[in-house]
Amino acid sequence: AIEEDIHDEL
Amino acid sequence: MNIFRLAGDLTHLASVLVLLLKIHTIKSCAGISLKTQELYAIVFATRYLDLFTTYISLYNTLMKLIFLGSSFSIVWYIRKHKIVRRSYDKDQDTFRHYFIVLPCFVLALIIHEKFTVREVLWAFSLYLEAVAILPQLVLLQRTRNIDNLTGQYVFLLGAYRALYILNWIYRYFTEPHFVHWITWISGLVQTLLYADFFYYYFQSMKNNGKLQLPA
Repeated sequence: AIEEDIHDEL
Repeated sequence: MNIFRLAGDLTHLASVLVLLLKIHTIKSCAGISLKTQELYAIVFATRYLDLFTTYISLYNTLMKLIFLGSSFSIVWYIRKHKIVRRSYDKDQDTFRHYFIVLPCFVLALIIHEKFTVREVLWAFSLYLEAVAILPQLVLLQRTRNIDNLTGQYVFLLGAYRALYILNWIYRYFTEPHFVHWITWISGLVQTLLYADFFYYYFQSMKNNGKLQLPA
């Protein structure tokens, strides 16, 4: 989840 | 999702709508840089490539589709639409793509969070987005007299970036391990590029006058 976090941004 | 992030996304959406409004209803793209629009199309195409591989949320997917669709249709309008393309200031919009795209790609190959296709493209899209506004700012400087919609478009884009910075500050303090130097620094650089424009934008608002940049 830590690696994914920034990729929820546009 | 925090309020700054949502406000940032909606401001970004508003900027695109203002630009589409200008192009679609007034049938004019005067003062709009095709170079900047093409760079944005590349930015979204490379960043949102994960659209088909990773699902985050319906909101995320819809926004990605909107930004991809709008950026490519704006480029199409300026290049191909028989009326709109006549208002394009071709001689003034002289920025060279590869001076921007190539260095950004090389930088992404060197500086990234992980050496994977997705992360290198992600870094590339961040670097490219940071400087994609430059041709537009140069064009504004040359045009001097800026119409209201163009001024609002650039203002909304700048506001969107400023709100994203507030979003990162908020996330840093509320989410464990939320540290993303590449995103933050390129985002900060991008926002700083608007500083000069913001100054004259607020000045013109105070004087209730037309937005005019100094020569």
